[in-house]
Amino acid sequence: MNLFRLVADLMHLVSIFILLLKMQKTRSVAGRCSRISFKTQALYATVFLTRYTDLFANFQSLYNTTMKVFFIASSLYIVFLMKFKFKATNDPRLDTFKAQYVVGGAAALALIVNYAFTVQEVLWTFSIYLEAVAILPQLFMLTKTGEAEVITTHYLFALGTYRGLYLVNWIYRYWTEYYVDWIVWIAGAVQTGLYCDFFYIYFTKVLKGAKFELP
Amino acid sequence: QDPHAKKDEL
Repeated sequence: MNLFRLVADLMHLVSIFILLLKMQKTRSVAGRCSRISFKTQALYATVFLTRYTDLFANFQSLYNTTMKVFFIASSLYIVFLMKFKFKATNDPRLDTFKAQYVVGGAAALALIVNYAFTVQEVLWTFSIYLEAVAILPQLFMLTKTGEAEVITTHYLFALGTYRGLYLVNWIYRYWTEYYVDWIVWIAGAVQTGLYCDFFYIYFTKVLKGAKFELP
Repeated sequence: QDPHAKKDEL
């Protein structure tokens, strides 16, 4: 564990808490579109469920296990809230990204490009590829509405920072322990790249107090 | 060697 990875994981936690906070806030203005993509959240739940199949078999540390349990539990809880509790505030007409294509694409690629052709390893690889593109429905929704609430932009910023710090962590680990993981690196680079446009607008507008609006 | 055994990142 290094500082980059620790802060990255903490930013990931922060992003989930921001999302839960936003959903609590949304409840008080029921009927209004929450502007959170259900598809993205469902994809994240799928990512965690397929990645942590080693939850009971592969013990790394208490930290590792606790985080895995938290990510699985919180992602399922968020999906549950959006699907049942706050169903009225979720507008599927804005959530139109074709998620089945990225699921299919990630599954096909995981079957072809993996480290070992075993059920667990292919599921893990699938989760890596799927996580790389899981934010697309959310970003697509943002493009469609052309604007976002401040709290939604903070959520995306926390997620993007978490990904960016993982890139730094890999460079650090390569030099300090000769750690190499091409599948994770390339998928991670693609994932971080997806946030570039968002980061630009976040820094030039939201942090200066302006509304998040697409040009 | 099981490639999964050494995976320590989340």
